[in-house]
Amino acid sequence: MNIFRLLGDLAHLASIFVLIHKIQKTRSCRGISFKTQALYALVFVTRYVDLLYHWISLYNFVMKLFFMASSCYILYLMKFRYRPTHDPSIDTFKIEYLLGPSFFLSLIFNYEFSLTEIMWTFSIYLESVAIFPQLFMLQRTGEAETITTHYLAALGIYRALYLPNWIYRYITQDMVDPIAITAGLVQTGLYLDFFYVYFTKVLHGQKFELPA
Amino acid sequence: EAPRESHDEL
Repeated sequence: MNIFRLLGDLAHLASIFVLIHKIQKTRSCRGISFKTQALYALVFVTRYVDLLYHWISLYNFVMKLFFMASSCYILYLMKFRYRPTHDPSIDTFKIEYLLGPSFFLSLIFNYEFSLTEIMWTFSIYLESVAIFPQLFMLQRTGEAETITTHYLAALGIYRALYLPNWIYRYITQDMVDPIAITAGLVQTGLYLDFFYVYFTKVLHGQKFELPA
Repeated sequence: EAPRESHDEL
């Protein structure tokens, strides 16, 4: 554990709390892509099956349980509790385009051709692109509630902080994980446009609006 | 050898 990873994990935690807070405070899941949230739930379930057979640490155990439970809770909030506030007609990104390539890439580029390793690899690839439906929705509506942008920023910062974490681990432990690093670079890259608007406008008190 | 150390990450 190093400072970059700890801060990254805390940003990830924060993003989930912000999202739940947004839904409960506005009593609405407007502006949130159900598809992206469903993909995250799938990411956590496929990655954390190792909870069943591989003990790492209490920190690791608790965090994994939290991420799985909270992602399912968010799906519940969107699908049942605040269902009328969710508009599927603007959440139209085809997730087949993300699931298919992630699955086939995980069959080809993995560390070991075993069920659990392929599930882990699939979850890494899928996570890197799972934000697409959300960003697509943002692009379509052209604006977002400020609290939603805080959620997205925390989520982006989480993976961005994993990059210095990997550099640090390479230097101190000689550890290199090409799959995680490649996917992490892609994932962080997807946020660059968003970060630009967030840091130049939202943090200066302006509304998140994309140029027409 | 798989870099399994990374599997300790979230």
